[in-house]
Amino acid sequence: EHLQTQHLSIPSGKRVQHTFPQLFFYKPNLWWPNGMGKQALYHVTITVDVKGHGESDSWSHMYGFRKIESYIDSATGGRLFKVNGQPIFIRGGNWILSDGLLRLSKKRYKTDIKFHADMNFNMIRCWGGGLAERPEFYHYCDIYGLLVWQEFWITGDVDGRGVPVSNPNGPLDHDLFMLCARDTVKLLRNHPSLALWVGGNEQVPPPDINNALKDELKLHPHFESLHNTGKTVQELS
Amino acid sequence: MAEIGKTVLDSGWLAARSTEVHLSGTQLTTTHSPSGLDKPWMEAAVPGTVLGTLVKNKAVPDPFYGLENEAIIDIADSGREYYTFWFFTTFQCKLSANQHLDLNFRGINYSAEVYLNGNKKILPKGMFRRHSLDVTDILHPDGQNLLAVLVHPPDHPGTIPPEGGQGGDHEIGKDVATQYVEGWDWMAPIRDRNTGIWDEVSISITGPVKIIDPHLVSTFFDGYKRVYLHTTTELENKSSSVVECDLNIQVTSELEGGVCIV
Repeated sequence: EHLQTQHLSIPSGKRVQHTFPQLFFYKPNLWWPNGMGKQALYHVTITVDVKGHGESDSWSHMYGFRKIESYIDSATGGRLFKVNGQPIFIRGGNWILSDGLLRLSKKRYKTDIKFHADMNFNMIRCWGGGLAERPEFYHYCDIYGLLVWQEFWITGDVDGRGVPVSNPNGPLDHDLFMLCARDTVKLLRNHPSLALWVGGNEQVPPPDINNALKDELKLHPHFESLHNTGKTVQELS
Repeated sequence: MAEIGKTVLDSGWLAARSTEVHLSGTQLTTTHSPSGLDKPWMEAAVPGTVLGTLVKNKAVPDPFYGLENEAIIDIADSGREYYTFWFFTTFQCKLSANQHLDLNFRGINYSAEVYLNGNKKILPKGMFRRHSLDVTDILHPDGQNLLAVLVHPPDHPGTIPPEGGQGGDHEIGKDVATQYVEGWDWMAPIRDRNTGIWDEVSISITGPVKIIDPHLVSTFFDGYKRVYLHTTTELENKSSSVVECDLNIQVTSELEGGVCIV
């Protein structure tokens, strides 16, 4: 039941967006953070066959079924997280990057991230002055159950709260910032370990960037339709 | 027919400082391609940065030992040209009819010019954006392709104040790039500000239709018993006629011991 084929025709030179009918799973193995259960992963493969040509392209990804919610607790002002409806006590570590000269390797990521899991951590926070981490980083967080808090490229020190105070309005090119943010979201959004996008470190991005990020990272309107069926927002990932 | 799929280009790269190469990108990828490790060309670490390649070739001391970082000239003192580098490689690719080839860069810091077999393409500014170039029409007929990439540092590399400090003089914040590179309380300044082809380079062969950035979302009901997977993808028809195609999605789970169910 987890195999589906759709027929479509695409005009020459055109780029189209296509949504499959939703695939139903009964009691699938859920993905859990380190210490709460297994990190069950499913292999999703998408292929496109062109009539008269054969297979034209394929794409695959390891995917985990999980629902992550987080909200600010009014009593403490702290951010509370839930995974698959279960509250989780976050034991997190700060992460700047794997190597100062960007000598990044799968082997190093695997070692560093397994080390965090062995230290009984369940979250890694990627600091805004470092990188938007790479798919290989997220792959091992998926495998070892480390939730990821990923900051965009704004820090208090450099953007308006440092000594000397500088760049109060962030980078010069806000459109470029948003172009990079959109492309980064598309690169990383299918990883089950990705738990939270954060505007920056110790600083709120400039209002136009912050509003655009909040607006574009909202739940896709496609899922709003599910609301009309009386489903509460609780039931959407 | 060449097999569809992605091939990572992570070996056989050469690098040279741009001020020491007196050829154009067109010449480098047609009549005067570097043949090996003749000066000023050196073996390059790609993906990697200019400084990573210089350390690999022992052209500078390792900045992470002792005070060696002080012995490496900072971009503020050398000027941006000093850390503007050529990266060169070759790759073999022969397409069949109706096949297309994309040249992909997953991360360039900070902007670049690409030359492939004498043809120039621009990779615009921004450290955290992917670039994908359809190079089908400029591949070499004999299959042996010459690729040169001229990588420019961030526009605002800044100057490190004598007292150091968090993010130096903060100039790097004017660009969309990683900010620790001007130094922080836990880190000495990175002399080239991480200029380079810092993430994966690949070529991907497709037929007429290309799959782009699928998006997977799951929704949960009845206490996680009833779960749906919603999948959206972009598709591009690169051919000059309408195409009829079948789009397939398959989800398999790996049970214990490597047994799969479909």
